[in-house]
Amino acid sequence: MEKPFALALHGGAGTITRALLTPEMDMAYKASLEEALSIGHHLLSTGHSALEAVEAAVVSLEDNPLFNAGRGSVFNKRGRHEMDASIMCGKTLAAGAVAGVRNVKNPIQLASQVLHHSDHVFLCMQGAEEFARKQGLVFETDEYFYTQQRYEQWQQLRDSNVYMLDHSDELKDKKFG
Amino acid sequence: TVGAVALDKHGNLAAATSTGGMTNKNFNRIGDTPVIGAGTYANNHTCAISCTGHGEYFIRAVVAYDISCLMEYKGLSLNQAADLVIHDKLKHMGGEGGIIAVSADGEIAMPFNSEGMYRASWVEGQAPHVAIYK
Repeated sequence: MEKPFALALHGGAGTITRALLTPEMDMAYKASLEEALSIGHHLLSTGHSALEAVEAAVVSLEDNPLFNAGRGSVFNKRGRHEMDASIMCGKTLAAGAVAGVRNVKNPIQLASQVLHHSDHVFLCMQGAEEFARKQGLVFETDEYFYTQQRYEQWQQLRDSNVYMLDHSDELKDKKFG
Repeated sequence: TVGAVALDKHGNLAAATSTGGMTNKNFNRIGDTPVIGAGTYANNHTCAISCTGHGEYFIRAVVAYDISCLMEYKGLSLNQAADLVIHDKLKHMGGEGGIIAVSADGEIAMPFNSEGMYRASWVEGQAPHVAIYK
């Protein structure tokens, strides 16, 4: 017997003043969320698995420069992009995760490849990138991951030990470790 | 950070999360996103969860698995378990952020204790819901 399906997604957390969130930005964020929601909903409504739906919805958000993942990833201390992703199946408890990967267009697809085609759960950095190449995943140049807004955010912080959440406009005066 | 959770027609749950981390992060820091049980978790007996926020706190609180355990071992509903972990445990630790979750029964929870969170949901037979911030 078929059950009612359900889907939820998020595009990050943080703080942003209403003054900075223009009506145009508000519409752009909502349209992007709606697009990802529609992709996942379509898959679920046509009988695809929850695992396929969450991966496709996240790919849509990774391809959107508005969000801090994939194409819109923030800059690290060295002015580079290091991405993390994971995926888990509730039926089998199988999981795949990657950390610190660079230039992989869709890290969630790499996590999915780890889940489906690896004896391991968690790969990181150059090893994970090597696995991505073996699995035929798409890589992009550093320019693909460049967004002016993220670059300006990093410029405010690059000479400090301060870091910032996805959508924050206030600085956290804390250090890691 | 972005993430998705789903319950399909066959009753199976799944969760996925992806992130670029924090601006100006150093020393190859990773947060909770790729840590199974902290930032991402799915179990057909309980729920599927994807987290977003200050990862160090989510790792220390083992947020996603903790919510699942509260449902499995203590019999809490998804919303009860999620509220307890996000608004009580995590907040008292000083952790900022939130989750999206769906239970095996199709119940959706999206609590957060930060100023804002981008989120959306769609349950079969209902209208889609998209929201930004509190």
